[in-house]
Parts: sequence; C-alpha cells; structure tokens
Amino acid sequence: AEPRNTDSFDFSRYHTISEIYSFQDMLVAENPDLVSKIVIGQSYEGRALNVLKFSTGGTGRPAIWIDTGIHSREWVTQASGTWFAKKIVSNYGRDPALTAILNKMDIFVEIVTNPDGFYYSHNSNRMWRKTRKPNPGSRCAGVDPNRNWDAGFGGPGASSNPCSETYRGPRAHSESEVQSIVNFVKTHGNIQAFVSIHSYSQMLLYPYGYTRTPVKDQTELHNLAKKAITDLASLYGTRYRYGSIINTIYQASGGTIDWTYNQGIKYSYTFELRDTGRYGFILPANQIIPTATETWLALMAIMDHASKNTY
Amino acid sequence: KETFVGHQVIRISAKDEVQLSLIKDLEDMVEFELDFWRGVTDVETPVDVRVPFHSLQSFKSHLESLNMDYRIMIEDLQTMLDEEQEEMESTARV
Repeated sequence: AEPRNTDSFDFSRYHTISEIYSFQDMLVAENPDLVSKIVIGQSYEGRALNVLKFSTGGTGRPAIWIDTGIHSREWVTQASGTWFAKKIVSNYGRDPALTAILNKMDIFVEIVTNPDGFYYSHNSNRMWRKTRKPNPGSRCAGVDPNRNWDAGFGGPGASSNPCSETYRGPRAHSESEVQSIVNFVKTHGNIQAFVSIHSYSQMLLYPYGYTRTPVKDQTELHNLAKKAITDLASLYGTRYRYGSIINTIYQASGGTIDWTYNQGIKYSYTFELRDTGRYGFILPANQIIPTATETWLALMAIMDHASKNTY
Repeated sequence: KETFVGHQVIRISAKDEVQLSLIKDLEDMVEFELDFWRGVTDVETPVDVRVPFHSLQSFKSHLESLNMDYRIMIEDLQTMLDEEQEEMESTARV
C-alpha cells in the first residue's frame, strides 16, 4: 500500500523504516522550495541518517532541531516526527506563527535517529532500545544513545555493563548515530533550540540530568516548559509533569540535551510522550495523531519563544 | 524474531524512600533479566518493569518479601505485540 504522495500517507498507523524514508523523499520532491534532505552520516549498519531541513532561504540562519526515535522502541515518537514534518509543510503560509518562525529560522527534523535499532525493533525484537553495534568481549550488542554524549559521561545514571539498557558505550560519542549529530551541531554553529523526543511518561524536561547544579537559564526554561505543557493540555487535557531531568525523573549521565545545553543551545528540551503507563511503548496506533497533535502545540510554544528570543 | 509470550509488565509503587532504594537495587539483580520501562524517579511515580516469564514467580515472591505494592500493567506482552502487528498489516493492506 505504497502512498502516491504525502497527502495519502497514513499517519494513523505505525510504519517501517523504508516507508518513513520514502515519505521523506516524497515530502522533499513535493516541496523543493521549502524542504531538503541532508544525510548527516551513517548508522553502524550503514543506514543513512536523514535530516529534513525546512528553510525559506537565507544563509546561516538561527535554527531549531527536533529529533525522534533515538530510543528505537518508542514508536510513537518516529510516528509523531513524521506527522510534524508534514505539519510544517501544511502550515507554512497558512499559520501566521509558524510562517513567522520559518521566515526567520530553519527547522531540522531527524525522524529516525536510531535506524538500526528501529529496523531491529520491527524485525527481531520489538523491545529493542539501543544502537546495534556489537560490544567487543560481550555477548550483548548496543549502546544507549542517550547516555553516550560528552556531558557528565560515565557518571552515575548510566551503566558500564554492555548488557544493560543504559550502557553508556566505551567512550563519549562512540556511536556514529551520536557523533553525526555532534558534527552537524558543531558545523552549523547557530542552532538555538534542540528538542529530543522520547516516550513514555508524559513529561517535558530540561537540563541537567548529570548534576544537581541548576542551569543558568533555569527560570526561563522552567517557565517556557510550563507554557508548553499548558498549551499541550488545552487540546485533550493530557497532563504532563515538567522540570529538570535530575529533579523530575532521575540522574542520567551522558544525555543528549545536557550536551546540547553545554554547547550553548539554551532551549534544550526532552519530551516523554504518552502514555503514563497503561500501554507504555505499545501505544495503540489510534493514539498517534492525538499524541502528535497535542505535542505540536507544545513544540510551537517552544519554537515561537525561541524565534522571538534569538541570542 | 524475539517473542515475549508470558512476559508481564509489572507496576511497582514504593511506599517510601526506603522502598524506592530497594527498587533501585533491583536494577542490579541481573538474574531476573528485568527491562525497566520506566525507571525509579520518586515515591509518587510508579516504576514499570518488564519481567520475562521464567522470572515472574521468583520476582513476585521477591517483591512480596519486601512488602512491595505492585500490580500487573500488561498481562501478556506478546498478545499486545500480536495485536499491534496485526493492525499494522491490516491497515497496510487497506
């Protein structure tokens, strides 16, 4: 049931990696003046790490980054990322707030941030979370790509056991899926907001996870998080908790947004999407569109604030 | 393809900080082969953990020995995964 265009793409069901990659190529082909695809690297097993760039022109513009699926079993996130990409195209020129954002900033969306793990979760182990690179000397493969960043790397809140779901890896940025984003962020040099999307628990989190030291922008990030989850809840009443990672969930070292914040990206956030624990990672497909739609309201709050407060 | 017949997802609620740290200790009990879906956060937030069928009985006994409150969040994980797969295939056919 290959869709002929992105209008006939069925966002209300889960898709395989090849279906999502085809969707990305269709979206680019349908919108050559707004959307382009950048391959920022390759996964361990050689899959392209695709990033969709939404830009209305200019060079070196400030930018917003959104990624989904870094933990491969969190399927509602890749599905939501696909929906966000179509939403950006559909709303540009129609929604004044998004149009204003895109007239000033670029938006980058990496939908399948851990392609090897995602393929594996579809074909071998639905519960797979990590990357798929073998660990020398261990029967267990994979590194937790959200413990592999050079931010408190190796501290409490990650495991040194390759068989653990939170194995941090042999060294910071050892995973190509992580190193590729690091290279992209450093090369771009003007990303002002970075949102990494996970599930589940219904939380909106900001740094830090590896230390109790509050970030210097704590008040602004806290207030913006409150605004974002209030907008999110306005649609279906979905309740989110919010706060810093270490105060809201647990200590986690080597985390994505701790690294991005330390790179100077002030508006660094992690979402934990639906649900609060009836289905967990096996969220029914009929909740994909409601989840993406409500999350979009929170994303718009963050992107709107970032575009009005560039630094 | 890995199957999860008989695997259950157990939701554990800590009564206090002492119990919370006992749950945290479970993360190092590799013999149960636990997969923490939602890790330890605070007393208000329950912990969700996938337990393989072969560990279920001993794990539940262990929780009961610690006087832990728990309930079954997902009765049989494979049943849910089969439903998810069936839905993906049927909507793809459509």
